[in-house]
Amino acid sequence: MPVFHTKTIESILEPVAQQVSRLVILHEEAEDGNAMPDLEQPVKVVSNAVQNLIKVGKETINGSGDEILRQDMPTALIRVEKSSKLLEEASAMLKQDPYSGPARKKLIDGSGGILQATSALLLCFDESEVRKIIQECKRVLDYLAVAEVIETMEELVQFLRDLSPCLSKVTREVSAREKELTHQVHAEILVRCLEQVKTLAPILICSMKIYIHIIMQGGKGAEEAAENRNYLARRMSDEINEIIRVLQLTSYDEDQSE
Amino acid sequence: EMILEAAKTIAAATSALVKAASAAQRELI
Repeated sequence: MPVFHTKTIESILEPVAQQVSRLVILHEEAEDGNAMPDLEQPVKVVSNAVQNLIKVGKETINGSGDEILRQDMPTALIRVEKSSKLLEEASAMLKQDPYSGPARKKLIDGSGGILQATSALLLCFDESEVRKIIQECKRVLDYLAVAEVIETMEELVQFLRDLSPCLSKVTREVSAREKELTHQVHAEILVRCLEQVKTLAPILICSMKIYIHIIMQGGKGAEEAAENRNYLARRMSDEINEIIRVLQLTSYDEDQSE
Repeated sequence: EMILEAAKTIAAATSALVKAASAAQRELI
């Protein structure tokens, strides 16, 4: 049984995966099998659904600026279409001979193929969505890198104006993503990192304020204040980098590393 | 979003097809 790494993909494909597995088992146990019913109508419904997916898939490809999606999605669409053709062939063969063994094989290959190709397609789409979140995370990293050169209150205000909306977006999107993951360990890491980021953000801003006050008064301790600020910025960057790493993981990666 | 809806429709259609095919086999077991 395939493992789906988001709850959305799981909810779409898990029921059909179970049905396909059952069909394979029934086929093996029944050996020569019973006469198959006329499958023309349900196969037609699948073919129409596949044509619609191909249309929507092509629109998604054309409307996306994501090069990886543009490269990977057509392959999945071709696989869905090929599997649909297998079902049409199986249906035609079964009309001639309801006991046909090769037709049953095509039926199993076709339905299994549709399941796998749809899974690949949804994964491709999902990975593209993850790349959008990662892009936002990288924007936060870019802003954090600027923290070291902020030396006036005006610059700090601008820094906050830039960072805040971006950080809010990352928080919102990573939080939603965490709820979507079927892999509990990955979800927990994201929650932990996000909590750290939320805790560190106001402390970092405070440390930047302290640094600015110290250098404005020309007082002692500027070096220590800068060190403290840099440490906090680095800690936040580390947490964001960990979020990026975990966002890219799938259950499959984890199983392989184990 | 449209992709998800289209995938849902395919999953439901494939499920119905496989169920119909399974029903005939199940009678034998």
